[in-house]
Amino acid sequence: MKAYGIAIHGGAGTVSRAKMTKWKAEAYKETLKRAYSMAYQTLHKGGSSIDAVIEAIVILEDSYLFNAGKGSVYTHLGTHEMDAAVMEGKKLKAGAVASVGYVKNPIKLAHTVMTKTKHVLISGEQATEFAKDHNLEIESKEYFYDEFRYKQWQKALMNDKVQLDHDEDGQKFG
Amino acid sequence: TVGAVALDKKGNLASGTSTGGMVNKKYGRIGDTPLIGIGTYANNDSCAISCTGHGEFFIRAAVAYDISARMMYNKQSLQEASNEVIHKELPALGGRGGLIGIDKHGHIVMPFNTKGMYRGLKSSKNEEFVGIFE
Repeated sequence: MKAYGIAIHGGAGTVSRAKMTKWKAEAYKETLKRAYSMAYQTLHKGGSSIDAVIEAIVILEDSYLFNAGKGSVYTHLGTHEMDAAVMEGKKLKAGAVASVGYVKNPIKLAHTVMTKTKHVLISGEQATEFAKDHNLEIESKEYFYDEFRYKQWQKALMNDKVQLDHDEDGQKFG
Repeated sequence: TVGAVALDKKGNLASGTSTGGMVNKKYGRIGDTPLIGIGTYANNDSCAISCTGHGEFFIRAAVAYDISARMMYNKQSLQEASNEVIHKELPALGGRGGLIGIDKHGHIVMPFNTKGMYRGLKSSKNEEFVGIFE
């Protein structure tokens, strides 16, 4: 029988073991495990690799723990500019979005670009409008608020430093 | 940044990546995530790749397509190609980060040159793993 499988990541960075408390590590691992387990079930039942990829990423986007979707970091202006992309290996079909705000699941928007347009990459406010036109979930500013991320932004503002979001003091991976 | 790569029962590969970008980002800066062939790539003839890390370096090294091309034209394995890019090419530019990849045989790689990378996998070969550090 042909092999099948899924791998996922939640970002790479420089947080030290000392700063990764046991409960925080457990929280991250539990969310990662849920994401790849759900996606694996889709594959096991004969589902497509693109559906499994989107399913896993939606679970991670919906968690405040990771820098995507709900847990996205703040820009210099205090907004959220999210990017996402999907690609199928069979016919090299691809869809991507850049600098979109308020879209709950940017990966679903990237997939909509791939399946509903002749484009590969769209960006900015018009991409957010495109999401509304295709009935994708749009969330409020409050939905994207996270105390930790907010403080991270305030600290970066003071140093006026652009940083990967899981650097040392960030305690999270990029 | 989060990402996933998958191989299904029909032998099709797929890749996806999603990110909130960088803290305190200005000027409309965009990283590697939405750039096909750089942060996200899939080709049934080689592999599916999703990257995370300092996007500017991944863009300059055209990471995801580079790994696919090494496999297709240089006959490198996914393991060889991804290790070379993550542990030699990128650091030579000063780039930090990691990636996940899967090939058409279901081999999975998760190399990174930072202290840690949130990652996990499950395959029909009874492989399962979740980790943060080395």
